[in-house]
Amino acid sequence: AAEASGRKWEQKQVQIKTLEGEFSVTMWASDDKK
Amino acid sequence: AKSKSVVPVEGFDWGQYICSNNLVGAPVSCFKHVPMGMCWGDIAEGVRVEVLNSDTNLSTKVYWVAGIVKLAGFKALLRYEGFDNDSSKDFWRNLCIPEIHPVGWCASSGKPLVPPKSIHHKYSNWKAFLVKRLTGAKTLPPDFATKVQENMQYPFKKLMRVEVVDKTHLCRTRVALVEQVFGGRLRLVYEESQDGTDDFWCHMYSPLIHSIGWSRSIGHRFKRSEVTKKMEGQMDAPSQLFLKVKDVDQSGDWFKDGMKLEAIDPLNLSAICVATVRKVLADGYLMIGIDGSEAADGSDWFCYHSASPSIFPVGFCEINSIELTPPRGYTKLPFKWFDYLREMGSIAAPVKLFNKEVPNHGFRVGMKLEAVDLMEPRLVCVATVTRIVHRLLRIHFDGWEDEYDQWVDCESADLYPVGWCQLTAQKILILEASN
Repeated sequence: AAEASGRKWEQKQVQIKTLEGEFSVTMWASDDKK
Repeated sequence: AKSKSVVPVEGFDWGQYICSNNLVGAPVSCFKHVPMGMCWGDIAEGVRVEVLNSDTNLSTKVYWVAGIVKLAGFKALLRYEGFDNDSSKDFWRNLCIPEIHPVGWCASSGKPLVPPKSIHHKYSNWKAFLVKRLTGAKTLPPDFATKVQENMQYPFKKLMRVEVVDKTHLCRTRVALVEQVFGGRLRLVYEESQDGTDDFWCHMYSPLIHSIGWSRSIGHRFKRSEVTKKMEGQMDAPSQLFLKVKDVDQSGDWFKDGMKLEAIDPLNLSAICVATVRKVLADGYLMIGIDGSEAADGSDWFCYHSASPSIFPVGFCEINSIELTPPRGYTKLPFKWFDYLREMGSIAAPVKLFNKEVPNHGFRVGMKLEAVDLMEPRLVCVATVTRIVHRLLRIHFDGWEDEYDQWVDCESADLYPVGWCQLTAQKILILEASN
């Protein structure tokens, strides 16, 4: 469905901030390709 | 026409209604005309978001990550990360409200993620926990909030002039002015209304509204306005804002006056009736009369486009096991088209002239949604899809008798996902307090 709507999932480095400090994780987010 | 006497409520709790009855909301992707309707395929159970942490003693606003446990239209049942299978703190949120963010938003906004106090003791290393839980998981696209905002801009503005069906004489149109715009729905006030109360509600993609000059261009009846001078600020709504209809070739085999068909009765949307083409207009439009219920002067003829999903060839109801409403006063029951056509000296409109396209709409029987009561189009109600016949949906209004049901096309702009009213700040109707 995502591809049909012109979007596709892409891996993204996502920044996380906690009280202990910042770090990043790799998540999937869809990108608008239209 | 049947209409309801109802009391609008502000805080109808869709979440509780869905959960306590184990219901399914129609997905947003079923509704192409609503915000995000064209790009909702990505949102599913398991997607993570950052949301306000309401389980904290801190005085400042803090956030935590939550996952979507269940979706119902725009609304999602969310569970904070760390609660595992514990559903006791699950909560419903509309995903399109500004308080919902993609994972990563807090860091970019300088706000820390703080775990809920009920589970604070569960892990000593929350960083390791989040890395494990979030790596490889899905989140909303970074532009989600922008897309929602863009999708909620509507081109119709107050004081724009349109032609709209005259609600007291369906056979003609009148000029009306846009008074309010809510989520793409327009409150139109007829131009000659003295106190502004003679109004009509419809979606901007409704087949009932047209640009100024439309009626004259196709030969439709029109109530000329006594108002000769436009007020300051008024302008004719540009024609490109209106729903486009399919181009048709009327030069060959085409609908002719007197041809019979089946049509949804515009004054009783629960019924599909025996009907007649009364007048062929330009650009594929037809004036249709419901057999046995017509005024002598044709004042209740109704304009349907030939590609309208609300008109059907003779035999449609029988093939699909739908009860066809015979002409009022017709006594030779059960109704047989063959006999009726012979008695009337009429012919059936050719099947090939009707719209047979069936979109892959995604609706299923039992799905919940918000639907306009088309007999009282200012009302948006809690409703259920109870039957699907090709592209036609039978919409039941929860808490009301089946006689108020309406046949509605799957692409109707009068159907909305769960949470649409909340998103557009409209009151939703809970139709029976007892239910």
